[in-house]
Amino acid sequence: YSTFPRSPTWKKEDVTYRILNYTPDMAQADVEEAIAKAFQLWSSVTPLRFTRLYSGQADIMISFSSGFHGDFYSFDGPGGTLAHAYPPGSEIGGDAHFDEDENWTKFSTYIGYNLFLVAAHELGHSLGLGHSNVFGALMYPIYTARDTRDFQLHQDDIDGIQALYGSPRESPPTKAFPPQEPTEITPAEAPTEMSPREKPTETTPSKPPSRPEDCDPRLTFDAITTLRGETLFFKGSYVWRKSPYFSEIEHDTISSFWPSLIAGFDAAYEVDKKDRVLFFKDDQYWAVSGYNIETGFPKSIQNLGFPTSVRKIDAAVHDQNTKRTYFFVGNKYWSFNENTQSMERGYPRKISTDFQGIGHTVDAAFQKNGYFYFFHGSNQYEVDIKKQKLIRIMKSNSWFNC
Amino acid sequence: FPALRENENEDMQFAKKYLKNFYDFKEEKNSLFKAKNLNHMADKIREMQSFFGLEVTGELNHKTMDMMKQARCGIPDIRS
Repeated sequence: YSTFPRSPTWKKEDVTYRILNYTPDMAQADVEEAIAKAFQLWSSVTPLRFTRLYSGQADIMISFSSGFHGDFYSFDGPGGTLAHAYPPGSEIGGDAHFDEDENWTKFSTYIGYNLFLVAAHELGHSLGLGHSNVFGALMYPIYTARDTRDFQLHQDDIDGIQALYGSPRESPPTKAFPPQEPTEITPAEAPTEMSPREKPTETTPSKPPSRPEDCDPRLTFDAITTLRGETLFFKGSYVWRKSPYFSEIEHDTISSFWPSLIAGFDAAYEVDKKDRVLFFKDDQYWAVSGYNIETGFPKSIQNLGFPTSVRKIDAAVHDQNTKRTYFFVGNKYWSFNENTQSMERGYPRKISTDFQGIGHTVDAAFQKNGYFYFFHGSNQYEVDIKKQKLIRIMKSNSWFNC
Repeated sequence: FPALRENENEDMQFAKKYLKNFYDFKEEKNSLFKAKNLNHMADKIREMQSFFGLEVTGELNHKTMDMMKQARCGIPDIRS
């Protein structure tokens, strides 16, 4: 992360903001919600509280404009520069300007720019953060379309803002304003006090679930896959990365590797010969090669040959020897031929028939050193598939040097 | 030197503007300093390539131009 020269910050915890005008691309309530959500992102990790004003001078004045708009940084039409904001200070200090020549949207699509994402970035500047060169961090200068549902700040963003303001007090105070019909109150009508109906309601921020302990004996996983010799364990938005190249278990988030992928995978597997990993969530799947998401995804799992009755899969594992990928759904499994790219005949079959000792559903699975590892709850089953033999049962997190 | 093709010249102008906006590139107006400008610009290209984790060549290659053309925030990445 970085800060501005001499690290300017707000010398108070109560910071005010005002929305001066709106973009015609979105409903006003959606603009207000996007901006309130962006503020809440920062208030949930600092002692700062944000209060919206409807008139007069606020610390952070938010506006939409195009081309020359009264400061030294004219906007440049569609694309290129989307917005800019000034570090904490008087007058223009803290203000955030959005280029009206862009197409603003509340959706996480590739058409238009998601206002919440850009506002969260610009408000980072309004609070004193500069740009980060960590790909996946919110303060990375280049816009990256990503899923904004349960969006979480990258650790780099949190480190940066807490270096400026510290961490939240015990009871994190945030005043989320319900999106109200925004009317610009002229000074004559401006109430000296906010009327009771406008009193902000106290709401606790939706705190993201914290990462479970590595050695928690009850630890379970959503999905597990190998990737170029490493092994990635997924749960919610968290990733545990086990690598032969470094001894420690690395703790990451999905968004730090693939910012536009949604959290909570159901399954994942690697086709090593193609340097390709597939992620599954509900009835969709994505293919990545390293950090790069292949174009044309997500696709429907029916594309692989599943009947429409299958709406999600529990786990998947690719057998590098037979070039077959096994998909586990409930107490059955399918076999997919990676060479012909088609589901094999005679499936689904019962898991317990062909996988010795696996008499239940499978949460996650991967292959390592010729063995298969099947995860069910907090246990994992090591199976020698050639000999059709269950070797041993271990705790799911036995890979974390506990 | 070989004459710059049209789009190379466009790329050069685009890159200059990008580096001025985001990497504090200052161009000497006096044409006598052309060589100095090119060296200074190559330094700024290297700075930008390093920030984005690109191969640091100091040249306006395809990947560097691609990165410069991505939609982004208007605040400089490097500031004096």
